[in-house]
Order: sequence, then structure tokens, then C-alpha cells
Amino acid sequence: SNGSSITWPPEFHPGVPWKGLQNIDP
Amino acid sequence: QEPLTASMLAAAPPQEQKQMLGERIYPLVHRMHSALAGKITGMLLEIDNSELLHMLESPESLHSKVEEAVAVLQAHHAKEGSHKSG
Repeated sequence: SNGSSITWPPEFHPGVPWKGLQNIDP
Repeated sequence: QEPLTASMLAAAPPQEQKQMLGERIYPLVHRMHSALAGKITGMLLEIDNSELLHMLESPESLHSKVEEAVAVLQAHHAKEGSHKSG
């Protein structure tokens, strides 16, 4: 099993507060 | 929708600045690449705010940055699961 939880790039959704790269939780 | 200016951005907290830029950039990106608009906008928001403001004023520079982002995205996808024809 490889690290499939890579969330790059962070996705922008209109109306949703932007967290940028900080939305990657440990 | 009123145009976003540097002074409007400066009055907002840093986190809010990216949000404001994203709200303006997203609809423009969506017209070029509707399926990838969220990801492309996310990538573009890593660029400096002053550069993003310039892109909002200059459709040509926005377009070239969007095409760059699409190329990077496609390369990223190709690495994760290489399955393409051509």
C-alpha cells in the first residue's frame, strides 16, 4: 500500500473558506 | 461584482486574501477547464497575491498560468496512474 492520501493540489470551492496546504491533516 | 484591488486585499487578513482572490479566479478558470477548475484555482493560489492580482487584470497572463497548471496536473496524474493512449 502506498501513500494514497496525498491531497495535492488543494481544491478550491467557491464559498468554502480556503485553507490552502493547511487542509492536509496528519 | 466589483473589481478586486490591492487596497481591498491589504485590508483583509492573509487567509481572507487568498479566499477573495480564489472567488475571483475560480469563475474565470471554470470557463477554460470546468472539470479541473477547483484544482487549478488551488494551484494558482500558491502564487504571490500581487501576481494573482495582475492575472485578474490580464486575461492573457491568467490563461498562460492556467495552461501551465493544467500541464503540471496532467504530469502529476500521469505519475500516479500511467494509463494513456497516444
